[in-house]
Amino acid sequence: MALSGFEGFEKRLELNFSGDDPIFSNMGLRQLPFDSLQQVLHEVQCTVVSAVGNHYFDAYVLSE
Amino acid sequence: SSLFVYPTKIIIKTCGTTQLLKSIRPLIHHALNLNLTLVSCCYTRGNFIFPLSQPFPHTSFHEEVVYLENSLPNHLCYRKASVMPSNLLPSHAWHVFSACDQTRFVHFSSDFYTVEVCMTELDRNLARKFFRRPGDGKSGDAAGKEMTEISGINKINPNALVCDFAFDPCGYSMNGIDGDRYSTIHVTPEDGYSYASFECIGSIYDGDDLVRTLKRAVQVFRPAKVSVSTTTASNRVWARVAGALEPLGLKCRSCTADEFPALGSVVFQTFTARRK
Repeated sequence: MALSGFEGFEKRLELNFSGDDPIFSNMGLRQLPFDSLQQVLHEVQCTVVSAVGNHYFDAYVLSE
Repeated sequence: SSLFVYPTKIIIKTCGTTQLLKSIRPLIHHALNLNLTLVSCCYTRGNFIFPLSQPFPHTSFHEEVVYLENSLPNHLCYRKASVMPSNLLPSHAWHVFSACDQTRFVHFSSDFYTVEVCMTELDRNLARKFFRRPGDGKSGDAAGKEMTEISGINKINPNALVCDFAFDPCGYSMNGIDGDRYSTIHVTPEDGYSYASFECIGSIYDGDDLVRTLKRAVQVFRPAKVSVSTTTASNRVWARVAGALEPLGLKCRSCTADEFPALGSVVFQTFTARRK
Protein backbone atom coordinates (compact mmCIF):
# COMPACT_ATOMS: atom_id res chain seq x y z
CA MET A 1 0.00 0.00 0.00
CA ALA A 2 1.19 3.52 -0.76
CA LEU A 3 2.22 5.62 2.24
CA SER A 4 -0.20 8.31 1.20
CA GLY A 5 -2.59 8.98 -1.62
CA PHE A 6 -6.14 9.99 -2.35
CA GLU A 7 -8.68 8.52 0.07
CA GLY A 8 -11.26 6.71 -2.01
CA PHE A 9 -13.45 5.34 0.77
CA GLU A 10 -16.44 7.63 1.16
CA LYS A 11 -18.38 8.86 4.11
CA ARG A 12 -22.15 8.74 3.55
CA LEU A 13 -24.77 10.76 5.35
CA GLU A 14 -28.53 10.44 4.89
CA LEU A 15 -30.97 12.80 6.57
CA ASN A 16 -34.75 12.34 6.45
CA PHE A 17 -37.20 15.10 7.27
CA SER A 18 -40.93 15.48 7.70
CA GLY A 19 -43.23 18.46 7.41
CA ASP A 20 -46.93 19.23 7.65
CA ASP A 21 -47.00 22.17 5.29
CA PRO A 22 -48.73 21.10 2.03
CA ILE A 23 -47.05 23.97 0.16
CA PHE A 24 -43.72 22.24 0.69
CA SER A 25 -44.91 18.67 0.27
CA ASN A 26 -44.10 18.49 -3.45
CA MET A 27 -40.72 20.20 -3.53
CA GLY A 28 -39.58 20.40 0.12
CA LEU A 29 -35.80 20.46 0.32
CA ARG A 30 -35.54 20.91 -3.43
CA GLN A 31 -36.58 24.50 -2.82
CA LEU A 32 -33.33 25.21 -1.01
CA PRO A 33 -31.57 27.99 -2.89
CA PHE A 34 -28.39 26.89 -4.63
CA ASP A 35 -26.49 29.39 -2.47
CA SER A 36 -27.62 27.52 0.64
CA LEU A 37 -26.41 24.21 -0.80
CA GLN A 38 -23.09 25.80 -1.68
CA GLN A 39 -22.80 27.14 1.84
CA VAL A 40 -23.36 23.65 3.26
CA LEU A 41 -20.86 22.15 0.83
CA HIS A 42 -18.34 24.81 1.78
CA GLU A 43 -18.42 23.40 5.34
CA VAL A 44 -17.76 19.94 3.90
CA GLN A 45 -15.04 21.33 1.59
CA CYS A 46 -16.73 20.39 -1.67
CA THR A 47 -18.22 22.24 -4.61
CA VAL A 48 -20.72 21.28 -7.30
CA VAL A 49 -19.10 20.32 -10.61
CA SER A 50 -22.13 18.96 -12.45
CA ALA A 51 -25.87 18.59 -11.87
CA VAL A 52 -28.99 16.94 -13.23
CA GLY A 53 -32.53 16.56 -11.99
CA ASN A 54 -35.90 15.08 -12.84
CA HIS A 55 -39.46 15.13 -11.52
CA TYR A 56 -38.42 13.33 -8.32
CA PHE A 57 -35.04 14.63 -7.17
CA ASP A 58 -31.87 16.55 -7.95
CA ALA A 59 -28.44 14.95 -8.26
CA TYR A 60 -25.13 16.79 -7.99
CA VAL A 61 -21.63 15.55 -8.75
CA LEU A 62 -19.22 17.16 -6.29
CA SER A 63 -15.53 17.98 -6.40
CA GLU A 64 -13.22 15.62 -4.47
CA SER B 1 -18.55 12.79 -4.41
CA SER B 2 -22.31 13.12 -4.75
CA LEU B 3 -25.29 14.95 -3.33
CA PHE B 4 -28.91 13.88 -3.82
CA VAL B 5 -31.76 16.15 -2.81
CA TYR B 6 -35.27 14.70 -2.57
CA PRO B 7 -38.24 16.65 -1.16
CA THR B 8 -37.75 15.17 2.33
CA LYS B 9 -34.39 13.40 2.06
CA ILE B 10 -30.79 14.43 1.52
CA ILE B 11 -27.93 12.04 0.82
CA ILE B 12 -24.32 13.24 0.72
CA LYS B 13 -21.46 10.90 -0.07
CA THR B 14 -17.96 12.35 -0.05
CA CYS B 15 -14.44 10.95 -0.27
CA GLY B 16 -10.95 12.35 0.28
CA THR B 17 -10.44 14.48 3.36
CA THR B 18 -13.85 16.13 3.31
CA GLN B 19 -15.53 16.99 6.60
CA LEU B 20 -18.92 15.54 5.82
CA LEU B 21 -20.42 15.65 9.29
CA LYS B 22 -20.03 19.42 9.38
CA SER B 23 -22.99 19.55 6.96
CA ILE B 24 -25.48 18.31 9.56
CA ARG B 25 -26.09 21.51 11.52
CA PRO B 26 -26.49 23.83 8.49
CA LEU B 27 -28.76 21.31 6.74
CA ILE B 28 -31.02 21.07 9.80
CA HIS B 29 -31.08 24.87 9.94
CA HIS B 30 -31.98 25.29 6.25
CA ALA B 31 -34.65 22.58 6.48
CA LEU B 32 -36.24 24.27 9.49
CA ASN B 33 -36.64 27.41 7.37
CA LEU B 34 -38.77 25.24 5.06
CA ASN B 35 -40.79 23.94 8.06
CA LEU B 36 -39.14 20.56 7.75
CA THR B 37 -38.04 18.67 10.86
CA LEU B 38 -35.31 16.05 11.02
CA VAL B 39 -36.76 12.60 11.77
CA SER B 40 -33.82 10.30 11.08
CA CYS B 41 -30.11 10.32 10.37
CA CYS B 42 -27.82 7.61 9.06
CA TYR B 43 -24.04 7.73 8.69
CA THR B 44 -22.01 4.92 7.12
CA ARG B 45 -18.48 4.37 5.93
CA GLY B 46 -15.87 1.69 5.35
CA ASN B 47 -12.33 1.69 6.70
CA PHE B 48 -10.23 4.58 5.49
CA ILE B 49 -7.10 3.56 3.57
CA PHE B 50 -5.26 6.59 5.00
CA PRO B 51 -6.93 7.17 8.40
CA LEU B 52 -4.17 9.43 9.66
CA SER B 53 -4.95 11.94 6.88
CA GLN B 54 -8.54 12.44 8.01
CA PRO B 55 -9.35 15.76 9.67
CA PHE B 56 -11.66 16.32 12.66
CA PRO B 57 -14.29 15.02 13.21
CA HIS B 58 -13.29 12.01 11.10
CA THR B 59 -10.15 11.13 13.05
CA SER B 60 -11.83 8.00 14.45
CA PHE B 61 -15.29 6.42 14.50
CA HIS B 62 -15.56 7.28 18.19
CA GLU B 63 -14.90 10.94 17.39
CA GLU B 64 -17.45 10.82 14.58
CA VAL B 65 -20.12 9.35 16.85
CA VAL B 66 -19.48 11.99 19.52
CA TYR B 67 -19.82 14.68 16.85
CA LEU B 68 -23.03 13.12 15.50
CA GLU B 69 -24.51 12.83 19.00
CA ASN B 70 -23.79 16.49 19.66
CA SER B 71 -25.09 17.69 16.27
CA LEU B 72 -28.46 15.94 16.33
CA PRO B 73 -31.54 17.32 18.10
CA ASN B 74 -32.66 15.59 21.29
CA HIS B 75 -35.88 14.25 19.78
CA LEU B 76 -33.82 11.81 17.72
CA CYS B 77 -33.53 9.74 20.87
CA TYR B 78 -33.25 6.24 19.38
CA ARG B 79 -29.58 5.95 18.50
CA LYS B 80 -27.12 3.20 17.74
CA ALA B 81 -23.50 3.06 16.59
CA SER B 82 -21.71 -0.11 15.60
CA VAL B 83 -18.67 -1.34 13.71
CA MET B 84 -19.52 -4.41 11.69
CA PRO B 85 -16.34 -6.45 11.30
CA SER B 86 -15.05 -8.57 8.48
CA ASN B 87 -13.14 -11.47 9.99
CA LEU B 88 -11.08 -12.12 6.89
CA LEU B 89 -10.72 -8.54 5.65
CA PRO B 90 -10.14 -6.33 8.70
CA SER B 91 -9.47 -3.48 6.26
CA HIS B 92 -13.10 -3.61 5.14
CA ALA B 93 -15.05 -3.14 8.39
CA TRP B 94 -18.34 -1.26 8.08
CA HIS B 95 -19.16 1.64 10.38
CA VAL B 96 -22.82 2.48 10.98
CA PHE B 97 -24.54 5.14 13.05
CA SER B 98 -28.27 5.71 12.95
CA ALA B 99 -30.72 7.81 14.93
CA CYS B 100 -34.43 8.53 14.69
CA ASP B 101 -37.38 10.00 16.55
CA GLN B 102 -40.15 7.98 18.17
CA THR B 103 -42.54 8.12 15.19
CA ARG B 104 -39.90 6.79 12.84
CA PHE B 105 -38.85 4.16 15.39
CA VAL B 106 -42.38 2.78 15.82
CA HIS B 107 -43.73 3.06 12.28
CA PHE B 108 -40.67 2.59 10.09
CA SER B 109 -41.22 0.38 7.07
CA SER B 110 -39.97 0.56 3.53
CA ASP B 111 -40.10 -1.52 0.37
CA PHE B 112 -36.77 -0.06 -0.72
CA TYR B 113 -33.27 -1.31 -0.12
CA THR B 114 -29.93 0.45 -0.39
CA VAL B 115 -26.79 -1.34 -1.57
CA GLU B 116 -23.36 0.18 -0.98
CA VAL B 117 -20.44 -1.55 -2.71
CA CYS B 118 -16.77 -0.79 -1.99
CA MET B 119 -14.18 -2.27 -4.34
CA THR B 120 -10.38 -2.25 -3.97
CA GLU B 121 -7.44 -3.63 -5.97
CA LEU B 122 -9.14 -2.89 -9.27
CA ASP B 123 -8.00 -4.61 -12.45
CA ARG B 124 -5.14 -2.41 -13.70
CA ASN B 125 -6.18 -2.41 -17.34
CA LEU B 126 -9.74 -1.43 -16.45
CA ALA B 127 -8.58 1.21 -13.96
CA ARG B 128 -6.52 2.85 -16.72
CA LYS B 129 -9.75 3.89 -18.42
CA PHE B 130 -10.26 6.41 -15.64
CA PHE B 131 -7.07 8.35 -16.42
CA ARG B 132 -7.33 11.31 -18.74
CA ARG B 133 -4.96 11.68 -21.67
CA PRO B 134 -2.57 14.58 -20.94
CA GLY B 135 -3.62 17.67 -22.87
CA ASP B 136 -6.84 16.15 -24.17
CA GLY B 137 -8.36 19.62 -24.14
CA LYS B 138 -11.70 18.27 -22.95
CA SER B 139 -13.92 19.59 -20.22
CA GLY B 140 -14.52 17.41 -17.14
CA ASP B 141 -18.04 16.73 -18.44
CA ALA B 142 -16.86 15.66 -21.91
CA ALA B 143 -14.04 13.49 -20.55
CA GLY B 144 -16.48 12.00 -18.05
CA LYS B 145 -18.93 11.10 -20.79
CA GLU B 146 -16.15 9.34 -22.69
CA MET B 147 -15.16 7.32 -19.58
CA THR B 148 -18.80 6.36 -19.00
CA GLU B 149 -18.92 4.85 -22.48
CA ILE B 150 -15.52 3.18 -22.78
CA SER B 151 -15.78 1.61 -19.32
CA GLY B 152 -19.27 0.21 -19.90
CA ILE B 153 -20.78 2.16 -17.01
CA ASN B 154 -23.51 3.32 -19.41
CA LYS B 155 -24.68 -0.30 -19.70
CA ILE B 156 -25.23 -0.87 -15.97
CA ASN B 157 -28.69 0.73 -16.20
CA PRO B 158 -29.39 1.73 -19.81
CA ASN B 159 -32.57 3.53 -18.66
CA ALA B 160 -30.72 5.92 -16.36
CA LEU B 161 -29.90 9.50 -17.19
CA VAL B 162 -26.19 9.78 -16.35
CA CYS B 163 -24.43 12.86 -15.06
CA ASP B 164 -20.69 12.20 -15.15
CA PHE B 165 -17.44 14.03 -14.53
CA ALA B 166 -13.75 13.14 -15.07
CA PHE B 167 -11.18 14.69 -12.77
CA ASP B 168 -7.70 15.78 -13.86
CA PRO B 169 -5.38 13.88 -14.11
CA CYS B 170 -7.54 10.92 -13.05
CA GLY B 171 -10.65 9.89 -11.17
CA TYR B 172 -14.30 9.78 -12.06
CA SER B 173 -17.72 10.35 -10.54
CA MET B 174 -21.19 9.72 -11.91
CA ASN B 175 -24.78 9.93 -10.74
CA GLY B 176 -27.49 7.97 -12.49
CA ILE B 177 -31.12 8.96 -12.17
CA ASP B 178 -33.96 6.66 -13.18
CA GLY B 179 -37.38 7.82 -12.00
CA ASP B 180 -37.18 8.20 -8.24
CA ARG B 181 -34.06 6.04 -7.98
CA TYR B 182 -30.44 7.10 -7.94
CA SER B 183 -27.23 5.23 -8.49
CA THR B 184 -23.70 6.52 -8.11
CA ILE B 185 -20.14 5.47 -8.93
CA HIS B 186 -16.86 6.99 -7.77
CA VAL B 187 -13.45 5.86 -8.94
CA THR B 188 -9.91 6.44 -7.64
CA PRO B 189 -7.85 4.50 -10.21
CA GLU B 190 -4.26 4.99 -8.98
CA ASP B 191 -2.35 1.76 -8.56
CA GLY B 192 -1.54 0.93 -4.94
CA TYR B 193 -4.74 2.42 -3.56
CA SER B 194 -7.22 1.91 -6.37
CA TYR B 195 -10.82 2.08 -5.27
CA ALA B 196 -14.28 2.22 -6.79
CA SER B 197 -17.69 2.41 -5.20
CA PHE B 198 -21.14 1.68 -6.50
CA GLU B 199 -24.38 2.49 -4.73
CA CYS B 200 -27.98 2.09 -5.77
CA ILE B 201 -31.45 1.80 -4.37
CA GLY B 202 -34.13 -0.62 -5.48
CA SER B 203 -37.42 -2.17 -4.50
CA ILE B 204 -37.70 -5.56 -2.85
CA TYR B 205 -40.22 -6.37 -5.61
CA ASP B 206 -37.67 -5.83 -8.42
CA GLY B 207 -36.87 -9.51 -8.81
CA ASP B 208 -33.45 -10.13 -10.35
CA ASP B 209 -32.69 -6.49 -11.15
CA LEU B 210 -30.22 -6.26 -8.28
CA VAL B 211 -28.31 -9.31 -9.45
CA ARG B 212 -28.03 -7.97 -13.00
CA THR B 213 -27.07 -4.49 -11.85
CA LEU B 214 -24.45 -5.65 -9.34
CA LYS B 215 -22.88 -8.01 -11.87
CA ARG B 216 -22.56 -5.24 -14.46
CA ALA B 217 -21.18 -2.72 -11.96
CA VAL B 218 -18.52 -5.06 -10.55
CA GLN B 219 -17.50 -6.25 -14.03
CA VAL B 220 -16.54 -2.67 -14.91
CA PHE B 221 -13.70 -2.86 -12.34
CA ARG B 222 -12.98 -6.58 -11.73
CA PRO B 223 -11.74 -5.86 -8.18
CA ALA B 224 -9.84 -8.33 -6.02
CA LYS B 225 -11.73 -7.29 -2.89
CA VAL B 226 -15.36 -6.25 -2.55
CA SER B 227 -17.54 -5.36 0.40
CA VAL B 228 -21.30 -5.01 0.09
CA SER B 229 -23.59 -3.42 2.64
CA THR B 230 -27.31 -4.08 2.13
CA THR B 231 -29.88 -2.08 4.10
CA THR B 232 -33.53 -3.15 4.13
CA ALA B 233 -36.50 -2.86 6.45
CA SER B 234 -37.55 -6.47 6.25
CA ASN B 235 -36.27 -8.53 3.39
CA ARG B 236 -33.49 -10.97 2.60
CA VAL B 237 -32.16 -8.88 -0.30
CA TRP B 238 -28.63 -9.58 0.91
CA ALA B 239 -29.05 -13.23 -0.08
CA ARG B 240 -29.10 -12.17 -3.74
CA VAL B 241 -25.68 -10.49 -3.52
CA ALA B 242 -23.63 -13.68 -3.54
CA GLY B 243 -25.66 -14.84 -6.53
CA ALA B 244 -24.43 -11.79 -8.42
CA LEU B 245 -20.78 -11.86 -7.38
CA GLU B 246 -19.87 -15.54 -7.19
CA PRO B 247 -20.25 -16.10 -10.97
CA LEU B 248 -17.63 -13.33 -11.35
CA GLY B 249 -15.07 -15.38 -9.42
CA LEU B 250 -15.63 -13.62 -6.09
CA LYS B 251 -16.10 -15.77 -3.01
CA CYS B 252 -18.00 -14.63 0.07
CA ARG B 253 -15.59 -14.63 3.03
CA SER B 254 -17.71 -13.06 5.75
CA CYS B 255 -21.27 -11.99 6.48
CA THR B 256 -22.37 -9.89 9.46
CA ALA B 257 -25.84 -8.59 10.28
CA ASP B 258 -27.19 -6.04 12.72
CA GLU B 259 -30.37 -4.02 13.34
CA PHE B 260 -30.46 -0.22 13.44
CA PRO B 261 -33.20 2.30 14.27
CA ALA B 262 -34.80 3.81 11.15
CA LEU B 263 -32.75 1.54 8.89
CA GLY B 264 -33.88 -1.95 9.73
CA SER B 265 -31.42 -4.65 8.93
CA VAL B 266 -27.89 -3.95 7.71
CA VAL B 267 -26.05 -6.95 6.28
CA PHE B 268 -22.34 -6.56 5.55
CA GLN B 269 -20.62 -9.10 3.28
CA THR B 270 -17.05 -9.27 2.06
CA PHE B 271 -15.78 -11.06 -1.03
CA THR B 272 -12.33 -11.74 -2.45
CA ALA B 273 -11.30 -12.99 -5.84
CA ARG B 274 -10.72 -16.73 -5.98
CA ARG B 275 -7.46 -16.16 -7.88
CA LYS B 276 -5.89 -14.43 -4.86
